[in-house]
Amino acid sequence: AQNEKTTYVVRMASHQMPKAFERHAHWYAASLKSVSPSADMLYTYNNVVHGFSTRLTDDEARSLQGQPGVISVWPELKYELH
Amino acid sequence: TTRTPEFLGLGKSTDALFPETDSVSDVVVGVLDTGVWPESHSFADDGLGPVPASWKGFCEEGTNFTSSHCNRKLIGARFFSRGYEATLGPIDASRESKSPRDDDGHGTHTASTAAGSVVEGASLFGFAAGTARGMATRARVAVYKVCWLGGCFSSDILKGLDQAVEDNVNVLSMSLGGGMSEYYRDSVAVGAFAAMQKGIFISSSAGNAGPSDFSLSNVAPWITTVGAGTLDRDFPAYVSLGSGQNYSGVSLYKGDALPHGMLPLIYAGNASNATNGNLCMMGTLIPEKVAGKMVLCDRGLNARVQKGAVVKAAGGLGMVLANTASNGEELVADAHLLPASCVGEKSGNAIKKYLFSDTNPTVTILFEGTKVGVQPSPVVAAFSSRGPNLITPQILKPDIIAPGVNIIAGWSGKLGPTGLAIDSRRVAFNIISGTSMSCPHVSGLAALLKGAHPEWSPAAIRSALMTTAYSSYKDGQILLDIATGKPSTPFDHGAGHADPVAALDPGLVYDLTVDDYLDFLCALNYTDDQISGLTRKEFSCDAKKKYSVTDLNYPSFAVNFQSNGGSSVYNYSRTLTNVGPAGTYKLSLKSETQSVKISVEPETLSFSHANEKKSYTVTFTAVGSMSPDSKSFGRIEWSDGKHIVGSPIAFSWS
Repeated sequence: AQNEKTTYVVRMASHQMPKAFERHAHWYAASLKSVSPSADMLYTYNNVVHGFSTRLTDDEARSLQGQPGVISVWPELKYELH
Repeated sequence: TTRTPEFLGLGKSTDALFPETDSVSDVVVGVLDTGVWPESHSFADDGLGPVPASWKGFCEEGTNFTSSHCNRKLIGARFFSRGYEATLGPIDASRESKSPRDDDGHGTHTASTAAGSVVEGASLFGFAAGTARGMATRARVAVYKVCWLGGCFSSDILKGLDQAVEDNVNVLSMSLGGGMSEYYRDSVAVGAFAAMQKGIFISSSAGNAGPSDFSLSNVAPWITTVGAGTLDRDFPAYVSLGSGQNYSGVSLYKGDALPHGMLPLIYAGNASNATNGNLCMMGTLIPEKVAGKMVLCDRGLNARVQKGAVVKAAGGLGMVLANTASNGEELVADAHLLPASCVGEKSGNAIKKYLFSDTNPTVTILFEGTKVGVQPSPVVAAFSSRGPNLITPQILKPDIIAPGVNIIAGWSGKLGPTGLAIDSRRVAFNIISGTSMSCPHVSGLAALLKGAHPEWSPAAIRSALMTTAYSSYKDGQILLDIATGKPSTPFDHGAGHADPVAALDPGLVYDLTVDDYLDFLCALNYTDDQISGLTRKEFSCDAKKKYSVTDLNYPSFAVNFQSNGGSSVYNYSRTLTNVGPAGTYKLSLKSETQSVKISVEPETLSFSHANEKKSYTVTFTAVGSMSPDSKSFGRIEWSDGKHIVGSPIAFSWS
């Protein structure tokens, strides 16, 4: 169960992007790789939030939450039609 | 949709009031849902000019969907499935289209309700026949498919919103919801905040968890939250008993008639070995006991149309579907696969009483087609979710109600009107119910208002809709709640039922800017990170500034008192912006309780020019104690003799 991955939406503080990165997408990717070398991004978000979604284990999600510039790492929620 | 345009006052006589041929065709309504059936006549583009120059979206190709399925009406169609597939595995293209194509019907229904083109001769098997149209017939439609057979996932919803904002939609319609969570956690609220920042009007469904209190979803104040009411149309199907008694029910059944004369009636609970046999769940009826009979099933747990399919599969000739306490007298019509009628709880109990007392109970159903002019209407739907607002009790939700019961609109060609796999019928239009159906009504009305007043902010559009909404019938009686049969309250209907013609000329509006919402977030004591997550930039609340939730310039009032007695005082400040001619507005106050003293300062507001702003303060003082969970209501109105700018007040004690 510890290795089971679930989807997380990761929100980043764009104004905290280190100068070493030219583009936000590169910074997001580096942040993700630092906790999960095998993880891929599902989406990057540019307009409604700054961040990305990905699949992580619980431990990886906790680790990512502690990375600089990471505002939140929320597990995906399911919505339903009304 | 047929009938609701007339019910909302959007007939030929009012067409001239709305500038349909001009600016409304520049308005793009984005719909986040199950996609679109592009062949629906509701998306024909006859008479529409080139797509607006500001439009940046496009139509994405995929399973059974090419860019040629789009036109000058349907100008955008995208799909977002990565989150769904990451959780549930790759999409099986034989079961659902990996494209914007709608395999469910819901998205086609909502999109056509909001902004469908005019379609003559629409009906479902002859029911609700007429000329169908969306609320904003000349607005453009862009669909963002974020819901799939297995549900709607927040990562996909967020990307759909991200794309819609980038594409430059003007109105967003979202007939979906999740649980209740703080705004910074809720993807719909987060995405809607960014949309609001770009001047996009967002309407969302209030939810179908009524009539329980605290059952709302989508309560962020930058979202317009829409509950559901009935219209003046019904589909009567009378249940006639062997005793000679008749009971009113509804049905959309069209097919082989019942055998002539009275038929034996059996209670499903007596034709099953299952403990929940009364519910007509799959595989629970004993065919030997059901064959050749009419079966009474209780509503609940499984889909209403599935109960009919279960009765049919067991050899039953027809079904009487009886509401229970949770649905009360609300009659929701369905296109059943066998002759069936849905009756209210009281009728259901009376039929059961006959069934259990008569040694040879018999019944037949008399189908009467479509009836219009039903009064009273509207009434608040039992399923429509109710306040108080659990997240921010000082913001009254829902904001407004609109038609959401037995609504006919465009449908997917992939499945029948019941949505059941065994339903081989295909229809161009279907009749369904839910706050999903009321939400796009308001989205379309917002598009009309945006076309008429391009300079109005999303908050101004909502204010116009709310302050001109009606909460009583023409005889002065308060709108009824079908769940109780009693007058509804602002926790049920918000500001009341939408009246778009009145909203066109509201006189004054309660406007809101992004900064006002930021002050609101500070008043909620959100952390800098939580606010930055919403605003996408560095932000800190001013430690020296006094923030108050009650100062958010909302067009309604919710006041929450502690019930442990003593005098508590709450001040609410509001600012009105003149969007009409110069005039002097005088205050009128109504309250049904002596336990709260209300004072307003000043009591007269004079406006000499357009866009002039004037502020006032309302002081609510609780006098004495009230028991916990008490509620009471009032109303504040400003009038210049021509316009009435009304705001509901809801008091609650906890």
